Amino acid sequence: MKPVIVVHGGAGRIFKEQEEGCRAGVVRAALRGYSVLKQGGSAVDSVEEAVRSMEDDPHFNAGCGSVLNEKGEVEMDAIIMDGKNLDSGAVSAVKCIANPIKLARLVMEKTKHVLLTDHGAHLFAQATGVPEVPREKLITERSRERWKKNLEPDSNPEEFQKDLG
Amino acid sequence: TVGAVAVDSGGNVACATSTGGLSNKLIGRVGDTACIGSGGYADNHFGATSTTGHGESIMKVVLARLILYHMEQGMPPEVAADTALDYMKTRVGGLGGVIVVNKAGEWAARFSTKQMSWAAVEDDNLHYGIYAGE
Repeated sequence: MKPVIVVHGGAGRIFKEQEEGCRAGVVRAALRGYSVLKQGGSAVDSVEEAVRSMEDDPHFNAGCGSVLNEKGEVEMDAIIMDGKNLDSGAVSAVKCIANPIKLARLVMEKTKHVLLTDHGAHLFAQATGVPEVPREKLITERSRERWKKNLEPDSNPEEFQKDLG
Repeated sequence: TVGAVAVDSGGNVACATSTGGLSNKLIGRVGDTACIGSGGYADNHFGATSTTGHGESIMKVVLARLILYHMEQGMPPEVAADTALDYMKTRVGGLGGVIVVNKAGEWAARFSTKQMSWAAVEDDNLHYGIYAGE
């Protein structure tokens, strides 16, 4: 069986000035995931590696570069699934974790559960030795500007995002 | 949102999806990403998929599992992806994008939005794009 990996960096609007960074980011992620496969790594290892790469890339809405909620905070979700045995792990509303996909994988491998959220996910991260990062480290200037713009009285972020996915 | 699907040399498939969610969302809002069958699904019997787009719409049609259902019915990845995205658009008015791989290693990157950044590597060949048709 020849290994294959496919990645996406989101279906939201990509402004012209962001295009090259997004192209480079998805190519880098795909190659990193493919490298895992070429070395005999599993599909699960491969997709985690690829997603971690994009979580660390501020061009994308995940990890560092995540958009902000109404309070100007980062709240991230992630899921991972192994097709071999239908094992799955997910986290939601996590705040100070650089790579939520890693935490999702730990949920899959270290618990009997499928999804941990918010405070429980935070406690689980602590218990499994996943380091916390300062929340500011996940916030980019672009995310902050977008958040501020959406708070303006005449803005309509829902309408703006409606046709963008 | 970012995501990945893969099939390894043993024929096993997997998916992963991660997101910061929706800009200026309500505190506590959870979208499709963390929901199994919506943000992603993987089953060696059929394939794997990761989704992105309007989360509430994706959850309403359980998009990732819907695509695998279509593949279970015999559709190739590209047709299954387009059929499911079209259903989401017509049924609940939602737009989005998906990446899909089946157990044979056939793959697709499809979207009903104007753009989706994606890349794929198969047999040491790299493919990538942002706009439809790339």
